[in-house]
Amino acid sequence: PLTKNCFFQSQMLEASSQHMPHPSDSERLRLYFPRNLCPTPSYYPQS
Amino acid sequence: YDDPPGLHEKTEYLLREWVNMYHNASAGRDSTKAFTMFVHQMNVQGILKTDDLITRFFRLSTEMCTELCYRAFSDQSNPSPSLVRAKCFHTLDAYVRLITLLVKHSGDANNSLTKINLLHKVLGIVAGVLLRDHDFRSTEFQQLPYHRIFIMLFLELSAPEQVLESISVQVLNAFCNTLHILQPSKAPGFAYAWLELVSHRVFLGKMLVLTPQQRAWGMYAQLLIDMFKFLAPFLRNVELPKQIQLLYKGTLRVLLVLLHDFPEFLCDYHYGFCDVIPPNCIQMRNLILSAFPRHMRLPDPFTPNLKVDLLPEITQAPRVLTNFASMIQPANFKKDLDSYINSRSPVTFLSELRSNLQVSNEPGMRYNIPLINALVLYVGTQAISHIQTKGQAPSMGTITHSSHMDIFQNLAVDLDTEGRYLFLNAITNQLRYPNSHTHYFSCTLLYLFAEANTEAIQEQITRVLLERLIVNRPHPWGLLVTFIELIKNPTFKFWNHEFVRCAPEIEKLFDSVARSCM
Amino acid sequence: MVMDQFGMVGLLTFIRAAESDNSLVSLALGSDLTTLGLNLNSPEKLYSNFGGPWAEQPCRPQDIDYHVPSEYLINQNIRDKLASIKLNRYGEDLLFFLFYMFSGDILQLSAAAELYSREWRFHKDERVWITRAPGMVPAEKTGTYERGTYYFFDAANWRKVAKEFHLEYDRLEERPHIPQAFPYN
Repeated sequence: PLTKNCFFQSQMLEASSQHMPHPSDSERLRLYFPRNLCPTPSYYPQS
Repeated sequence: YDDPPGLHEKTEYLLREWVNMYHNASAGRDSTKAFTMFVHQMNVQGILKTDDLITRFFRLSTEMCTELCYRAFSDQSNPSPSLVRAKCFHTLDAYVRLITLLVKHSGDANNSLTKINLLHKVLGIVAGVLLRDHDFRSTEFQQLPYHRIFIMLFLELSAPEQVLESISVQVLNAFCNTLHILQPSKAPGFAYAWLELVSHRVFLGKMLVLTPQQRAWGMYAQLLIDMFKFLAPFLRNVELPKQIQLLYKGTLRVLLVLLHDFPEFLCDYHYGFCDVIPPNCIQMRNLILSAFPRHMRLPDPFTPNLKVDLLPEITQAPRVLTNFASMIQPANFKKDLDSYINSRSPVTFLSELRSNLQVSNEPGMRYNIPLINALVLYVGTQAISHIQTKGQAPSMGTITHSSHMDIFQNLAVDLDTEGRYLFLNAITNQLRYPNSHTHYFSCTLLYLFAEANTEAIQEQITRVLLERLIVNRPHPWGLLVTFIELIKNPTFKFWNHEFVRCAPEIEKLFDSVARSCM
Repeated sequence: MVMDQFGMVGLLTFIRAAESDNSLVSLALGSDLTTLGLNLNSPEKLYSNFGGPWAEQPCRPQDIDYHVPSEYLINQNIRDKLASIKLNRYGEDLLFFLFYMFSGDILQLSAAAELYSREWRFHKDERVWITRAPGMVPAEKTGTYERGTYYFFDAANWRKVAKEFHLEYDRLEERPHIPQAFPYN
């Protein structure tokens, strides 16, 4: 059975999954060409 | 913290000053001009007078920076996450630059000790503020400011500069220490950012490629074990809510990059990883066990009449960088084990073996899994050495009638189904790429199947192999070779057993594997 | 047979339970690891542009910070003095560059919209930009298709290539829609 601490950990994880790290968090601040991720049509080149 | 009166105001004033100077066009290359002026201001304010004051200054500064971020998060006039981030990074990046410059310029240019000591201090302070914030705010805790400070500080200290390159291993060590302190079990609210930091491309490159003689591999292995330990209870209990699934899937991605780019790293540390990954977490374990050295070309396991014992690598022992022998405790048990291996005495050793491995009567928790894993690998490696000192190589003929095989056969017969499952898992965890361990344990598993005195033993050997084969790829080479031998070689009369046909799905599975073999 | 969770019946029970409980599948049968956005057959190292544990794609070249002299970096104070990004001022070459380099980003859509306004059309099956060759009228034209000579933009060789083509109008993308997103600045 999961311990009480496991439930606490799962709760904390659940809360922090609401504000996941964003790729730009690990990148230098882009003042001119910032990332503006958005869904583009699947038939566009994706990478 | 009994901060001296006025220190909070001084710190706030200095921090604000620095942020403005950092962003000012006259800050100069890498803010060095601004830094020269600012250090003078810190001196005037007496901040650099004592170690204690410097420590307080960094704690207060870290708290102020994170506080500013929490205010930005809650500021409703800022709907855009991008704008909130820009606002936070405006201050955090300036603070990181200040730390970087203080580390780079503390002490003489070639006095790396003061630099590293200061870095350890600052990382420890940021970690302390994070843990306190994590406990205080609980589910309101936000990882962003701490993630930003750690990653930008790491990237700044990874710049290609002479003064930094001379302390690069110590910098890695300092960050690994900090990440170990902040491991997911200790700060679950920081777990996603933690894995992002641990798997950042620059961090991977520094830890696994650029540091000479693989000196950082052990530190990196420890960080992965920290993650596996955190996931273990959830995976073992198959409690996979979305937030755990996300972390599990992210960990799989990181392991895939390691399997593709650094298979030798996974080969060297597979033992420690499999010791903490729960037995039912099959695909992740298969992924680790599938790693093989890049120079090696594996023969197709389905090759008809594959002569495994003629492969050149099959007599070479793989590197196992975990000291598994030291994990066989207590000392008198290890002494009796060595004595039995050498002289088959004390004769009571075998009858007491099971009780030495059992830790409770709680179903599913009865056995000390790391002890079983260590015992199996230790006895197996002793057996291989023993066989090789006689000028022979492990084979179905040379592994029998030995104290080592006595121990394995005793475990196969004497353990209950749970213990035997764990014991057989420990053996199967050694079925990897062509090496002497893979060959010895493959022969051992097949020998235990052939010599089994009950069908339950044969059924559980089949179960342990099958559950590893039915999961999605990758599959370790040694696992495939062993299973193919089991179902093809008529000596084992595999197809006669009732458990082969216990259900349509199972029968279909065996038939499909058999067809791919034939 | 072994009747508890440690034999064949135990495995079978788990497999059957996994068929109805998605959270079990990822453990019982594992997932297809080739669908995690990593090119596992790549001859190159993956780590150097690894997008991170949550990324479905590797990093794009412009996502990776290189240690460049700080003078190359845009300082906060001169940001506002720089001309803002106006795609209608740029040549086709730059528009195609932005379209192919900024996949999954507002810029890709913005470049597509600007190309559309310059009479380029994105063919959803050929997955390529085409436009009528100047001065060439279609050899055949109906309500649903036309046939004639067109310029294809060949991104691999980065040039326009003239081609005879049977063009079904419904295979052309409509004017790209740019979602209202929060600009960084």
